[in-house]
Amino acid sequence: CTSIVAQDPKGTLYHARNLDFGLFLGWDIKNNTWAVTELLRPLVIIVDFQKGGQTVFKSVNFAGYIGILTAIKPKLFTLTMNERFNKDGGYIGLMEWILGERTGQWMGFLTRQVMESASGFLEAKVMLSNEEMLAPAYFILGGNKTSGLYQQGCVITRAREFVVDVWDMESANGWYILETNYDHWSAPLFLDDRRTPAHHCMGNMTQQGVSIKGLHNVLSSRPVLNKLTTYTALMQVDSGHLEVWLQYCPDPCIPW
Amino acid sequence: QIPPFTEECVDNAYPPPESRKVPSYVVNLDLPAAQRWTHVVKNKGPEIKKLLDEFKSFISDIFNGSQAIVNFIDKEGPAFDETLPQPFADEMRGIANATGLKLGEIVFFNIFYEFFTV
Repeated sequence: CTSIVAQDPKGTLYHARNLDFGLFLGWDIKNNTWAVTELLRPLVIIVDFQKGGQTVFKSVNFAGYIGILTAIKPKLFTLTMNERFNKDGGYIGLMEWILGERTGQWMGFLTRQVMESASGFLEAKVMLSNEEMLAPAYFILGGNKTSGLYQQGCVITRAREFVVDVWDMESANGWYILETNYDHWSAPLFLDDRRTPAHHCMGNMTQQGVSIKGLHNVLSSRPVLNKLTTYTALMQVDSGHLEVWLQYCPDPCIPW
Repeated sequence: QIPPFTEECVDNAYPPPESRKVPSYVVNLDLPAAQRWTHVVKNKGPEIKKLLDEFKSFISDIFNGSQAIVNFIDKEGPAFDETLPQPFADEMRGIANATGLKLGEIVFFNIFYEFFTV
């Protein structure tokens, strides 16, 4: 996955992501595709969660999956989740849950609760940082304020039981923050470096190019776009705009 | 290309063709949890089933052909569901009813993130 929170020169905040899933889950040697990625695409939907006829938040879901991986609470905040692979992974949390130790939250349910109940960026940040979870994760959170110390964009690096790091946009780059599937203070695996290419494309685009179109182009650039990419989601918090495009990576394209 | 991969920054990918748009649904949180997703998933059962079969095949492969975990998911899934917080447990029951899939399978689909972080 690749997630980006960026602000344009006028201070408008955008949040965009590629959802990549299906690594090692069945490579189709005839078509050069991942089986699970191909099966996920027809299930991608936009969901408008409403109460009293009013939108509470909007999300990108797989039909049948009730948790949240990508969502926007119009005018308030945006959230994406990237997988964090770790020795102390979700299967340990899963085993603990089966064995009756149920103090942790399921990742998808935690993010759903955040989208339903958090009233803003700061409350969401606290919830995503403090709740014990069953699996590690990266939460990429965008808010609705862009000035100085109150600039609202961050990456929350989570272990199952505690927050490892909170990285703010101000200290990241100033006008954007970008996360793939590696701790930001460590180099990515050289076989799977989407971070460096994504930074290069953001640099090429410049802050003047930040927009729905510009971020879609960055996320459509190989290897940020790869054979695992299922969809690209683009969000603009102030207008509540969410658009989603299924993604395909025609050959020549790298597998991940 | 041999890794590390170099980027190819494109500037003409937007807008993609209309065929890549995805459908939208309203989920009414005022409805009882078991009814919220019915209209979303009622025609998606076969597609969800295909995906779950692929997951199961993968799990079976990594455990050297053993069906033990797959059987566990199918048999214990409904009981597992009772340990999950509301309204999520009822939402999953509603999805299982609407798609005709086993509750255990729907529960598994909803915890695939935790499972695959391995």
